[in-house]
Amino acid sequence: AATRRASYIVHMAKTQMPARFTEHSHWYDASLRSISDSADMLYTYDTVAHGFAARLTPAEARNLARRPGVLSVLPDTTYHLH
Amino acid sequence: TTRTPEFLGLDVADELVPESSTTSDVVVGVLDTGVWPERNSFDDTGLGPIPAVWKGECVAAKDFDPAKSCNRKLIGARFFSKGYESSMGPIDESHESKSPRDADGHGTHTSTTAAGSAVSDASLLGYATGTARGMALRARIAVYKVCWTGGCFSSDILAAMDAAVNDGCHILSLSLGGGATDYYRDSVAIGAFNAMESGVLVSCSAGNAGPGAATLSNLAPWITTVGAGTIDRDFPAYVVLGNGKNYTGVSLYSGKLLSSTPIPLIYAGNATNSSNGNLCMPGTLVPEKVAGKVVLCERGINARVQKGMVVKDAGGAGMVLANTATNSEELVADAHLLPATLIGEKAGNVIKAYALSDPNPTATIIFGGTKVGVRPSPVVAAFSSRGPNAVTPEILKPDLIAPGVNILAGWTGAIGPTGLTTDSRRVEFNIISGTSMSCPHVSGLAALLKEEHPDWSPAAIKSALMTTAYVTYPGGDGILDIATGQAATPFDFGAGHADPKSAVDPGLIYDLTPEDYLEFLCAIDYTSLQIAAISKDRNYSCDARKNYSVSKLNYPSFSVAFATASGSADKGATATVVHERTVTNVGPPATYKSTATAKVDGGEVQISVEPAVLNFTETGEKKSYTVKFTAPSLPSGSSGSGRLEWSDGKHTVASALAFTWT
Repeated sequence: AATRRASYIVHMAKTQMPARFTEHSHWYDASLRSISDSADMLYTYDTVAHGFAARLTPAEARNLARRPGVLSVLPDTTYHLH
Repeated sequence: TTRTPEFLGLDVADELVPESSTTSDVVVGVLDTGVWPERNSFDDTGLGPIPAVWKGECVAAKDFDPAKSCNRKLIGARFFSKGYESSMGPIDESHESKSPRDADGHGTHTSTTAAGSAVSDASLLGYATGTARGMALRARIAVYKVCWTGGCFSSDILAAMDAAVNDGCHILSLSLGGGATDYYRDSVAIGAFNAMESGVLVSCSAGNAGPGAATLSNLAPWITTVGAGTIDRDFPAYVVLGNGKNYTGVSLYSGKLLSSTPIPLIYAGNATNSSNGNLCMPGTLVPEKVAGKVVLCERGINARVQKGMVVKDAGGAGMVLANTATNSEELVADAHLLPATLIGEKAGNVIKAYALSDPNPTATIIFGGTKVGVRPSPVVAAFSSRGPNAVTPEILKPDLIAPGVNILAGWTGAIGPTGLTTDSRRVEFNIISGTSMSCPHVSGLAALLKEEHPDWSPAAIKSALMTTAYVTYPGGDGILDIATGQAATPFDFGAGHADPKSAVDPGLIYDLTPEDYLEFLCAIDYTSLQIAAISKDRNYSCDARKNYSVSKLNYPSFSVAFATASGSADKGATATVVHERTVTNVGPPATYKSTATAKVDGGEVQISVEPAVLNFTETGEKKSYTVKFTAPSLPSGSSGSGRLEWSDGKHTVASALAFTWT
């Protein structure tokens, strides 16, 4: 289970983006790379959220949550039709 | 959809917005299982050019050609599957379309309900005939496929909401939900908050986990949470027993009829080789025992239509499907593949007793087709999830109810009306039930209000729908809850049943801005990180010197939570809770007078409104008032309800009151 990847939604504090980045998506990428060189980026969010979705192991998710500028790392959850 | 426009008073010639006067630029974005674009409900006759500001698109896919599939009605179609595939593995394209195409039916049903074009002579196999049309006839539709066979994943939903708002949708309709969770953990709540901030109204289904308490989904105050009620239409199918007695059920069966003379009847529990054979699960019926007979099955576990298929496969001639206590007297109709009817729990018990006691039990089923003008209606559907609001009890949910039972609307061409793989029938329209059907009704009504009042905020539109909702039948009796047979409470139907003709001219509205919701988040003790996660990192922090309170949120309804006295010494004490509200006059100058009523078992709530009269001298004027609720200490778990109305003689602006003691 420790190595199995699942998707997570990562909410980022856009105002805390380091000055060296000009594009938020680059910052998101760099944040993801800083905790894993193989995790897949699934989506970036910019209109109804700031952040991205990625496939992570639980450990990677925990590490990412500690990164500067990361507000929350939420596991992808299943919703159902009503 | 058929019948619900008449039921909602939309069919009258003087439509809310005269057809010829405007071309609508309102776009309803539907997040669901996609779309079957060939349906006539997406015909774009009479619609003007696609709004210039629209940034959406119809994406091309193997079975989805934008040039053919999209037009001036269906102006957007996207799909989001990365989260789903990340968790469930690659989509099996032999079963699902990796495209905006709807292989399930749900998405075509909800999008056509919200804003489908008018299609005459619509029906399902001859049932529910009429002109099918969406609530917002002229609005445009954009679909965002986020739900797949294995479910709808929050990363896909958030991506779709991101795209929908960015594309330029004005209304988002989500007939889906998860469990009740903190708003900052709930991707729909997060997406909806920022959609709201962009002026987009987000309408969501309340859930089908009723009738138990606190079973709601989509509870954020910035979301319009929609429960389900019946309409005045039924599809009676009568069970006639050999002892001459008959019982009324419902069915949409169309095909070879049973003889009018009763034939042998057997209880499935006596025709099985398994412990739960009474449920008519696959492989549990003994063919020799059911061949040529009417089989009495009981609801539970597998789908109703599959039970019919099991009986048919075993050689049964018909099925009587009986509700259990869970569903009690709620009857939802199905297009069974054999003569079959669904009956209530009480009738089910009687027929079961007869089948078990009579030496030669017999029965037949007589199908009564479509009956309209059914009374009483609406009735709150048993399955409609109920309050209180498990996340923030001081915010009353659901917000309101709308038609959600036995609703006819567009359907996919990929599967039959039962969804069974063995169902080779293909229909243009299907009849299904759920808060998934009531949500797009409200989404469409919201689009109508947006057409009429383009400057109204999402909160204003929601307020107009809530404060004009009705809670009584024309004769004055309270709308019933089918689960109890008693009058429903605000925890069942929120502000009441949608009434679009009144909503377009509500008189006063309770408006709310994104800042108001941020103060609400402070009132529920959200940290700055949690607020940042919800509000796209607005650098907003709560002011420690400020006295935040949920009761200050300018919500169109009231949920007042009293604390039960703990010690015996202050048993006789009373508690007072004060709510503040500000109303905006959206009508002509007028003077409004307030009246308030409350009913609580075991006690009395005193209500004082200050000021009791509000005099508006111009449109757009805002005035504030406070309501003081004073109540004795009652046992924890006690509850009550009431109503606060402002009236100028022409407009009645009503707010539901719900009281709880904990």
